[in-house]
Amino acid sequence: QAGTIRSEVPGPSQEHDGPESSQCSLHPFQVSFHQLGWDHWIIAPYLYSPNYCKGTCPRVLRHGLNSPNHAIIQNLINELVDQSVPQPSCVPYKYVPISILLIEANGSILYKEYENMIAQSCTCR
Amino acid sequence: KIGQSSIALRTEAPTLPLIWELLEEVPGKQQRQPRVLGHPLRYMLELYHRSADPHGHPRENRTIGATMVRLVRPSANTAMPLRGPWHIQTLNFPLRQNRVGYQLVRATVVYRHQLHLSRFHLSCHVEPWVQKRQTNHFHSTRSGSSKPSMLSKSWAEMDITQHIQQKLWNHKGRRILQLRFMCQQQKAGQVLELRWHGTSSLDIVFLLFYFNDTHKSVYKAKALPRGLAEFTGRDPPLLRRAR
Repeated sequence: QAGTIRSEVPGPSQEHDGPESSQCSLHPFQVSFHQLGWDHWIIAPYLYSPNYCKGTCPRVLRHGLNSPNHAIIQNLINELVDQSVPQPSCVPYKYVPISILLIEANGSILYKEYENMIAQSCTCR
Repeated sequence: KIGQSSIALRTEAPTLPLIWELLEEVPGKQQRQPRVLGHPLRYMLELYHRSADPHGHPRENRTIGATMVRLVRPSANTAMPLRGPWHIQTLNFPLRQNRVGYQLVRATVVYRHQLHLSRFHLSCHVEPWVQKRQTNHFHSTRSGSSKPSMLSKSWAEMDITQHIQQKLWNHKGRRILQLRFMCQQQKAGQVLELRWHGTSSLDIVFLLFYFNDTHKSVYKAKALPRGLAEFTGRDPPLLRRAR
């Protein structure tokens, strides 16, 4: 009964979704391997930018958020059926790898590409 | 917690790949290993800068051809008695079992092919070393893909992927690859002989193992040649899938 549901779903509004700045988005964040306690192990790079996703998920998930159908339905359930079911969460959508040069415990030197180490975009799901 | 209760963590997080790797690779803070300096580190830093930008992002046009490269230094060297113009050192490289999920794509030995000691000039090359009583033999280094390629004015690289297929067990049951670092002296001199015995080849000859992560490249992977599967300690991914 999509038509029925649609009529009951309120449109996007600043009132419900909060100001634009607090909506789900990618936040740049940089950390050094020294801060992580791995500088005795990792030689390069010195800094690591994992970034993070933060913000509230809008009640109507716009196309650009790449939310799966499930997230849209979960939003509707929270809104219309049961508020104990949480709204979707703001989490990373795409990642990129990082290349690391490190020294192993036995003295070998290792170049390695680690997948999914840097958040590149966010989604609500 | 790493290094203190790794066994407990293993049982708690058996399905987290990064946690597994950290447990295997990260030395404990208290076990701070001596810094590997000199040529091997410089070589790997150059390789790193060619393959990644200063932020660690892999370069689009990187030519490394693998997702992981391990540099292994010799664990010991022995200088042989002088044989005419030839100065020879035997180098032992300990080989370890490869981690599950990584496929060896190439193995090379990198060495200095030009040395200058006490104003003497030496031309060097590397050969596999086989003890007389050993039953397993290397193929000739002079054949096929084992001819060295010159990386720069000072470094040469020789493909030894085929050699790695050999069963290189020593009498203690460890896998050891033995290579001879041979340098030919242009002019004879006693001073140089003394210098040669004091020269450590641990810094100027090393192995490079190139691996690909089969977790993500399983569709691209080719079946391993016989012997490489033994080196990696598991079946090739394609065989495993068929089973």
